[in-house]
Amino acid sequence: LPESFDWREKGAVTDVKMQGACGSCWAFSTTGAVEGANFVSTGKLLNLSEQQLVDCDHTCDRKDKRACDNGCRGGLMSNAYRYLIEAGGLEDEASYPYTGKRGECKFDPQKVAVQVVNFTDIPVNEKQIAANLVQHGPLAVALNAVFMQTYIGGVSCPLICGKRWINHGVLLVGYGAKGFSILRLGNQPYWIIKNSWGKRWGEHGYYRLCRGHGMCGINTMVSAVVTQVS
Amino acid sequence: AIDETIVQVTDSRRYADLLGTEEKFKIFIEDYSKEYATREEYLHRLGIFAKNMIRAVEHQAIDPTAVHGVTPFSDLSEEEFQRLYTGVRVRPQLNRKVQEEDATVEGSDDD
Repeated sequence: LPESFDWREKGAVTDVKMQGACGSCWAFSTTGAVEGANFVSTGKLLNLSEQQLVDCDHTCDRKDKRACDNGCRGGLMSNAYRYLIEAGGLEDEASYPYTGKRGECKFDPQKVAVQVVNFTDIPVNEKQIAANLVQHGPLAVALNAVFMQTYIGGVSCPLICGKRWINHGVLLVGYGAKGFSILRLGNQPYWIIKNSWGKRWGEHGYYRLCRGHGMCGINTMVSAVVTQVS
Repeated sequence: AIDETIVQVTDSRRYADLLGTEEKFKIFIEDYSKEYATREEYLHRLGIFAKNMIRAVEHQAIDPTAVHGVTPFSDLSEEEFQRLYTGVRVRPQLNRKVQEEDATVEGSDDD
């Protein structure tokens, strides 16, 4: 594995988006992973539609029927992949633009830009996560966002961050080898995370989080997706 | 003069006064083009903003390598922030998985 890696430098990541006052982070995390997977397989970066997921995806978890995708009220990336496989794919942002509110489903199968053929959960081991990131493209992840409300910049490496209270879906786009941490007494590796709260939040919309400690549960809900190559 | 028949029962002003936060709040409103419909709403948001400034200081102490402070969400309570800007529905089995992992880590900490 390279010491540092960043999918943004390779052109696999779209511009930072803004979910607005809508609990649709799961949709942004999903589209980010699909955009990245499509780039890895085709070399083309497409900007894909979150609104299609917000409006049309009501898929429930196979084991827990209460964990269903529900527009601005939340969802799960793994449910969204299953919806995309069954629905036939994802439209692009231009044909199905984001409104930030749940509306009537206007999905048109004729306008599908990318088809999803499979997805997988990644093990909790952060070296495996890094390997999958390099191999498959940006990964959908979830974490505990408690420190993100006040975050402005730098490498976030809190002494305490609950791993159980995972509540926010984001996109893992890379990692770095050396971000200085006073608490950890030296340079610490970190993850580079794309958020969906606009460019005025964090480091131009990005968050850097300590790597190797399962920080804020970053390693517990990681998934990769594979798209159809036509 | 203090009117003893009117007693301050909320703490929002106290927080604001303690930190002298209202000026910062006005800058925040301008920076992020915030609009509050009524004076009551303004005061309510000022109280939340003041509490969030205290939270930012706490976060800075726990997380010194990052920078914490005023963000676009500084006028939202923690509950509002979670409801409006997060949204992953965690599966119960995931929480169990994390708990088991925690137990393993603690159990292996022999030396």
